[in-house]
Amino acid sequence: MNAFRLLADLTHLLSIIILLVKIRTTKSCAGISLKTQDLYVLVFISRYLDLFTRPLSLYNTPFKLVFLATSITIVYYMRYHKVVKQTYNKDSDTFKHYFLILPCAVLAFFINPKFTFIEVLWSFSIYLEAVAILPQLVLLQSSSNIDNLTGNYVFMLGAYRALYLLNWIYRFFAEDVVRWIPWIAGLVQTALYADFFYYYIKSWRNNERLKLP
Amino acid sequence: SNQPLPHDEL
Repeated sequence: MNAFRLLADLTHLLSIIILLVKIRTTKSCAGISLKTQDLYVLVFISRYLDLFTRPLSLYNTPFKLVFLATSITIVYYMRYHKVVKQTYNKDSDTFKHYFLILPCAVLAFFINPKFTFIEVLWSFSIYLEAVAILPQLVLLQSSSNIDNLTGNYVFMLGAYRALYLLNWIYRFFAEDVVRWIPWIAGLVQTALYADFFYYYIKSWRNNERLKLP
Repeated sequence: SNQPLPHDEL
């Protein structure tokens, strides 16, 4: 465990809390992509199958349970809550996210640490997480005004994986740990946020509304 | 060893 990793996991948790607060307090999921949320449920389920097979960890296990529970809750709200589901931008959330699942599955089939059920699914979840934000970024581009909570949610979500990159650099030098799969996927994931980060920081510094081109 | 590293991260 190192400070980068701890900060990264807390940032990830914060992003989910911000989203839950937004949905619960405003009773609205306007600007949130249900497709991205669906993909995150798939990411967490395929990654945390080892909850039951590997020894529990005082740190990881609670986080895994919280990530699973919150991501499923968010999808439930957006799909079934009578008030919230009306606010979902169904016609703007148009990214064909199913086209993301198959390539990640095929890639995981061929590139994984070990050809076992758990390892292939784990690789699948790493690859899928890298691209899961795409529907959300596409939806933000078509949103006329992005509310602060949504902007902060996406920013924290991007920041957490950037902090993981620092954690991996630290672990490479301090613990001589090398993990190509999450490293490359994490780089791709963070790179996808590049232009969002640029516009987010610009709007924050000029104290103006966040607007993506 | 080609044992995959344990998934000690989230």
